[in-house]
Amino acid sequence: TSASAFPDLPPPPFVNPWLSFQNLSGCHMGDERPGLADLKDYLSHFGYLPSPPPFSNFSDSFDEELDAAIRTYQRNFGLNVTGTLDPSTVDQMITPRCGVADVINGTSTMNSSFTRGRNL
Amino acid sequence: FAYFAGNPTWPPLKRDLKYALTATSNTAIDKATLSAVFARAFARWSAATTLTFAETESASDADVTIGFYYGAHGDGEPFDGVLGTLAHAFSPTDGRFHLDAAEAWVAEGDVTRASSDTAVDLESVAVHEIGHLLGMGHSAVAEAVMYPTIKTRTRKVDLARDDVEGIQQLYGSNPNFKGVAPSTTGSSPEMETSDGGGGG
Repeated sequence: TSASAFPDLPPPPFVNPWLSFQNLSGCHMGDERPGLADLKDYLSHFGYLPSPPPFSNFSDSFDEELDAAIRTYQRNFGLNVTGTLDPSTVDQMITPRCGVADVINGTSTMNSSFTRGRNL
Repeated sequence: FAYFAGNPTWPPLKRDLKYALTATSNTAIDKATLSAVFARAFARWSAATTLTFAETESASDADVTIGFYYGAHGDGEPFDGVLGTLAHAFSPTDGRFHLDAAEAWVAEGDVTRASSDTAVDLESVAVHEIGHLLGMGHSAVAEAVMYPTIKTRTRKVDLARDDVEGIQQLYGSNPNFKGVAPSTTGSSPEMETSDGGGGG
């Protein structure tokens, strides 16, 4: 069906795949909150967490690894290093960005002389 | 600034690179406008280094290929629709540069005055991704073009001192380079942005 058949269709809805992270604002270590697994996927994609083992998924637990990943993220982006999902950290995370990873294996950062891992 | 693992670069005998716009059917932006935007973006890196860039019509003749794609597009890094991930590019000497066709790309006019809340400046993203194509990683310096994020309705196309130092360590300096713009020296981050032009 051609688009011209529906001339009054509204524009596509505003979409941001990371907008749901706003629901996690205020989370800190020890919390269990639906959506934390998605945040872990995000942090894994950009190199702040290792990928989950094959055939398993991330949990919704705010564990030590997530705390450390968030601290690295906050350090890289010049945020207060709190380890919690404070509003400024969430705002930074939902900002549109390049798909190339920042860090791999938690051993190097944007401040270092090279970025390890994927060459994408 | 940062580099990829092993500091991959284009080899010394490869300083005059060719690029091709190979997948443009997924964008409404006309070819002439795209050519102009990418020419300006490449010129910003060329001005600082010994590299030159020229567009070619032939993908087989190109060192760099540029395309707009929706969702999964065969490289294991699917795009995610409006906002989120905007684009990605591979390190030397791969040469692939992919943009998310779902974005509200702005190629002409003042992006800071764009009516869409999701408008993204094409040239700004192009300058960033070209940095990856040349071997630059992400920078923690907020005013650098190699900073990983960019807000909607924002234009950031001038190389900052951090970008220039990084690329010149890889490829040497263009003797005619006039230095970085005053607003991008590193002391006072400045970008052209709309009022409240947040990332959504």
